[in-house]
Amino acid sequence: QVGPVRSEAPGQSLEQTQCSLHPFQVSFHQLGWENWIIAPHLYSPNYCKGACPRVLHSGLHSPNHAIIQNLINELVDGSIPRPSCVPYKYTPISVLLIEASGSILYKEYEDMIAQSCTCR
Amino acid sequence: VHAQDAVALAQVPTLLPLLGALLQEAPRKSPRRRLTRGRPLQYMLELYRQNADPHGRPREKRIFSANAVRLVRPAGRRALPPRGPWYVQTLDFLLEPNRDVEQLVRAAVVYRPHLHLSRSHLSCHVEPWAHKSAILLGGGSLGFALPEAWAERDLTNYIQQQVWPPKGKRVLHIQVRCQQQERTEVGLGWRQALATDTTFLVLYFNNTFKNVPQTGLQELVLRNPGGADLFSLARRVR
Repeated sequence: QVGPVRSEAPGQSLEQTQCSLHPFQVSFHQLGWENWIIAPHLYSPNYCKGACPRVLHSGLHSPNHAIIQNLINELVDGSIPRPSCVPYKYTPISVLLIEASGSILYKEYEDMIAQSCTCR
Repeated sequence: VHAQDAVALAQVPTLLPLLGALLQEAPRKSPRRRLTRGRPLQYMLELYRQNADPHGRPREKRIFSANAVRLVRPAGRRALPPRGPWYVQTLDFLLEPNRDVEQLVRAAVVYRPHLHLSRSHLSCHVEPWAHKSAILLGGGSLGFALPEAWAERDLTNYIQQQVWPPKGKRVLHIQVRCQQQERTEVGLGWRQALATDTTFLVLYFNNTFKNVPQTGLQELVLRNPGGADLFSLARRVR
């Protein structure tokens, strides 16, 4: 038995509220790191935001647990939240920086840019 | 600094590996202006441009099989008196690896094979300065496409076998030998020409955080009751 479909918030389209990747850019100056990070000047970590749908389509790559948690929220206990919208895949970023010793370092940092989102 | 803050800062590398690594690498104060320009920086910017796009995303076709490259400047230099057409100086490079997270995959000395002075020019090459008779050079994979006017000598085997210390510091001695090309007066300018960032060491690493132990939140709460506020910890680091 499946409960009634919940309507989305008034005035907001499904696209606006559903879990999705949002572009976001920050400068290393804003982070206070411009003294030692030479390149790049801008960093685009992006972020995931939005509600997780009741039916988790395959494009969201949700694990079985998320499907069960949705069912629990709907059928058993409404105080158990729906799955959260979080990053699924990341990409690295290459940084050129000056070390404390005065050496110049090129370095790739893993998992620095959100590339897609999931509900889990 | 309050004692509590000091304790919190000491825990940062364990709790937040990324911030820990960044704190280790960040200079205590703003880098001197000379570091933010000059030939070494131009060299590394070229390396960066070949391996990452303007947004910092690594290019799909990686030029070298390493995820970190460090340019090391000489910590000391000694110029020998000229002998005939030969102008020689010895450079000392301080090696201080963190072998837990840095796996050396390639090492090379980068230098300028031709130095132009006002009335003459010198033709140069480099070699390790060691007492051992047989020095095994080479051994590294390809580096990146060198900017014009630069040359490099692969020292991967030599550094891995002779110099790379298990722990602590070691000094790599490199001799730069330059030969005068014309029978003209070189003058005193050769010392200055050799001293202005014409030779440096480039180390290629595979660098990982995976070996850094991570502490679970629960463990943190048990160890530090009432002080498990990661947010304020991160703010204090900032």
